[in-house]
Amino acid sequence: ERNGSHFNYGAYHSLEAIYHEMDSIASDFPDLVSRVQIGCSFEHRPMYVLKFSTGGEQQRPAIWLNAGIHSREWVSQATAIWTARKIVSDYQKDPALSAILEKMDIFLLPVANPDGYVYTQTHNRMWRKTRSLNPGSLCVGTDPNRNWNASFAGQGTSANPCSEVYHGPHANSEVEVKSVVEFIQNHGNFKCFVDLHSYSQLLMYPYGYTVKKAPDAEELDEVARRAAKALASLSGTEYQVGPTCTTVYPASGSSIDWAYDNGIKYAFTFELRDTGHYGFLLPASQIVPTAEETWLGLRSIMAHVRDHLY
Amino acid sequence: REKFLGDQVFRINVRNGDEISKLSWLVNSDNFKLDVWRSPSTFGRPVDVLVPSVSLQPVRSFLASQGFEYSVTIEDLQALLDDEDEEMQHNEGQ
Repeated sequence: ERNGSHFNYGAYHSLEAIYHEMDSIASDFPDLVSRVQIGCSFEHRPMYVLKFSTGGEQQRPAIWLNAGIHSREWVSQATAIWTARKIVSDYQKDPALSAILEKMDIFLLPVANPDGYVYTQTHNRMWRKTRSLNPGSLCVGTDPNRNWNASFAGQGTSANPCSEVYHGPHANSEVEVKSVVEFIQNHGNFKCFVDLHSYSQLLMYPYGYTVKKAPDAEELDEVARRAAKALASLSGTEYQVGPTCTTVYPASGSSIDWAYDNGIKYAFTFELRDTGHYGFLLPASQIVPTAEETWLGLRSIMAHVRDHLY
Repeated sequence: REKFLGDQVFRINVRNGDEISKLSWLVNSDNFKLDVWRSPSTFGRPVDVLVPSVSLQPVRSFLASQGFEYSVTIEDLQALLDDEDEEMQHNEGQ
């Protein structure tokens, strides 16, 4: 366990335990980290982010790391909390990370869908969506990664509340999505948005809602390939790289498409490890190796952003 | 908590557009109550589907009749879930 903490980063945890560890990290490193509440979920659970900042002006250029938006993708939340501890452990030890934090702030949201996450642990391990109620339907929840205002209700979504890709009644109808959108818009100076999912070993960039090439597609492709190479350097885990629409399938209303269309150039989705045997049920023994290799990819992206601020 | 007794996860290879259409019909059909873990895409990636125990036979028959290649990646989903649970409880105890 890192630095004498009693939190086992190689295990899956309850929401309460994750939030407690976030608080511990902030308490252990008060000059670098603070835990910030950005809103509440549909079922009134707090939504906490960790803000990593070495100070400087009020709204420095910033990076948003999003995890756990689809609640059953547990290695995403687990990787995120590991990453939080990695950042504080390596600051002032890793020159690349220190250089990033000297110029930019990092915001990390380990559990973007708290209600869904709790539901996977109390009722249904396979739950993906939020837990918001749909008037007139027995089916619960909206796909929070189809609810962003980026070609909302377009291809790759469904108007059926019972569908796993139900887009919701309108863009940002999900308070979990709205909270992130409002925070980022109010901040006004985000340069990078990375969304962690599982599973498939993919590193994708906009767009999901159209086959049309994003204006920065060439640069994003270069950045992504470099990140995938860095990731693979640890254990040989190979990632496929490309725009969402042509790498997997059309998907409208996604977080990174919204981010990109709202001025956040460096927008990427990671689909984490797929061993071919477990799907979403990646064994806990795989958490740390997955997080370690993902970190190399993330750091590569963040270093590029640091050197290419706009 | 919901149990997944007897449920399995199939990884289905998709070779062309015709197979994508057929598989899309299968996964969208309400009859089999399939849970798609990795969706059909136009680009040749295998599709992962959670097949409830009651649908195993009809889904196998469909895949065989349509000439699909597939493998069972998770034979006993509940066993995996039980292992995961046990590990979490053990960690909590520690």
